[in-house]
Amino acid sequence: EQNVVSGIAYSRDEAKVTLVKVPDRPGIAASIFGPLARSGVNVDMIVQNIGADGMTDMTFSLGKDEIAKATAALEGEKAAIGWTDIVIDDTVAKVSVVGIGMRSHAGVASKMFNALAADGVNIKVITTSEIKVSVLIDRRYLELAVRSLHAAFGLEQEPAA
Amino acid sequence: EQNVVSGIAYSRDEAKVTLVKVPDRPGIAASIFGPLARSGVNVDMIVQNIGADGMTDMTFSLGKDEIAKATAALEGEKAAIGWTDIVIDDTVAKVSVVGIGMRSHAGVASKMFNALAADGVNIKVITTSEIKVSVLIDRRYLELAVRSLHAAFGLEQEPAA
Ligand SMILES: C[C@@H](O)[C@H](N)C(=O)O
Ligand SMILES: C[C@@H](O)[C@H](N)C(=O)O
Repeated sequence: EQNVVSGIAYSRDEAKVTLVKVPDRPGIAASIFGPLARSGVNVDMIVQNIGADGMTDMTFSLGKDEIAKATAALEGEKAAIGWTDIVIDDTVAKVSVVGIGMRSHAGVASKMFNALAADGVNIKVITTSEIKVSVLIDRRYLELAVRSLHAAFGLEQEPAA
Repeated sequence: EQNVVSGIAYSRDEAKVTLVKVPDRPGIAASIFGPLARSGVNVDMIVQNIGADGMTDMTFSLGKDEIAKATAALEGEKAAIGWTDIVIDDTVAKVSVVGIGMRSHAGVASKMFNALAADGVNIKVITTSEIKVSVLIDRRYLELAVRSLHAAFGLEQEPAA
């Protein structure tokens, strides 16, 4: 089918919070996002991969200006959630390739990941949706990554303001 | 703001493939999805959380009828990709809560995760997009999970065919 990549979306001032080694059993995800929701934290990506030895990591992304609110929300929840460590990284940017009618994400993902690899940009986190493949990368590579992705997908880039 | 959850989407016959402990350096994601794209594998979710000790896990989901094509595509790529193990799980279903105008995913995620927790359903993988929070769960809990999510979000459920 025709894969139409319509654009590159990005957000510069992102951060990620990872709760390292939380128990991988029912109720834990709820115990993390309940407090975040109640504190009005603006959570964007939520990423959980499969676990090992009954544990897994939980990562969420948010604007870097939300970090204080997120850590305040999670303070005092360590016993309820049971994380081993909490890693806060405010050095990331989010970049997404937006496509309409992607039957499979493999083609768009492969082209996106190749462009980033060619720049030597490490991909820290990946999530997908029907219309997007999104990654978190080191913020200092954002402009380079966005230029390379426009070129890889044959898109005109808006001139910088 | 008003969170409008418009529906629950689900896909019963899903599978996940996890490449365990791949090197977390530029080019690895490209080396995984290049072969999958060339073989025409219909990849849905791609999930990568942050790494540790220079390694991370890469998981992708696909229809269970695509597993043979995916494993064939990756055969012979072990040296190039460098995974420690490959875990294939054809017992999962995908469930998503679809919402319009979710400014933060925390509220919808928290309600979804609480509903699944109340059923004792373990959440194996989580990804998000602007309009969806998606999870992979054990397929045998799919009907229970879909009913509980309709109830939690006050949605009418279509009668089963
Ligand atoms: C880790 C977390 O997602 C857990 N599996 C739960 O169901 O809540
Ligand atoms: C693990 C994989 O995503 C790696 N970090 C890469 O950039 O290709």
